[in-house]
Amino acid sequence: STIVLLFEAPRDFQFCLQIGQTIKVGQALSAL
Amino acid sequence: VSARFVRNTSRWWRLGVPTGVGFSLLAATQWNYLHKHGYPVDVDDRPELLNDVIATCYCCLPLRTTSRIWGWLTSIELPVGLRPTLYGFYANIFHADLDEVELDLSAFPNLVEFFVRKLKQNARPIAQNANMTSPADGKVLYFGPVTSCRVEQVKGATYDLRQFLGDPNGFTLNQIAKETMQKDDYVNSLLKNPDNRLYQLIVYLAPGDYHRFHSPTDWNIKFRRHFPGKLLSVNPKVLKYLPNLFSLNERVVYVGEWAGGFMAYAAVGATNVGSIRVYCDRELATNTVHWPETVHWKEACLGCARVAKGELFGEFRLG
Repeated sequence: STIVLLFEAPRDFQFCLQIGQTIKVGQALSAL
Repeated sequence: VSARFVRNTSRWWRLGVPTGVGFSLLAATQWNYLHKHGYPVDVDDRPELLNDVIATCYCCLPLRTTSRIWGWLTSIELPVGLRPTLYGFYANIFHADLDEVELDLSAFPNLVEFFVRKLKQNARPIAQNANMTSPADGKVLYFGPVTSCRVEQVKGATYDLRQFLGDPNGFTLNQIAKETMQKDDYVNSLLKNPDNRLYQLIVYLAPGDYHRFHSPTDWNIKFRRHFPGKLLSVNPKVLKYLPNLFSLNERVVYVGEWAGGFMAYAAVGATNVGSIRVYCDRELATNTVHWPETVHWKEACLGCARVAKGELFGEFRLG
């Protein structure tokens, strides 16, 4: 199963993730 | 004895050769047909055919039926004494962390309930300093800005955004505009503020992961679209061989707005995990027996349901 999230954000939105990393519910997606 | 042996050999020869030739011809014809016509994938508004025979054959497998059978099997109530052993075995195979499970293992009557197990309180703290948080446990398959309608990824799936989300008519554009608009305009049409960008995050939930999903932010749901479809595996190893797999599989998409503008939250079903439950949407029924695999979707207006950041949103169930 997969969750796909599509969202609008300012152009300076930066993800603080790595491709292939494991992630948990509630973990921040961006450094802001 | 010798005469009988010759007679039997001759009989098998007369029976076996035509049968073998017949099967070979049938297989060759099927191979040729599938190689020429493949399975329609419909990327970019035109039929794109999966010419790889293995991929085509894979798409033809009755995975929805087997998923429902698996769902039925795993919903059978297990003897209380066996539960800890069986769930422990499952957890060992799929690397599930049993320390964070709220209830005792013997409290789960069947594997379906264990699969959607609730975690201990505060096992998943919600980041307060972030406006967007992870909606689920899992592996990050892809993240980044979406600039084109056809979302191509380096190591993952490729899919068409219009097919994935459905007709743009329901968002902002009318029918005439839809027919004439360019692909990139579709992405822009979703944005509330033209200075913003559209971003995506794809999280893959492995069998051992916590299979409930949460709201990533505070947002309002406008409507839901339920797309019936296949239940192909969404394992990253399979994804790269099947273009547009996300648009082929059964999925539910919740569309709304958050503080930053447009938002779409999609739960995509997979083999053996085709039952999606969303707590605020009681009418949603996925992986049903009588729903044909069509390209159409079923839309429901949820009347601006408000969902808070970190709030429990739904779950993927076996079956």
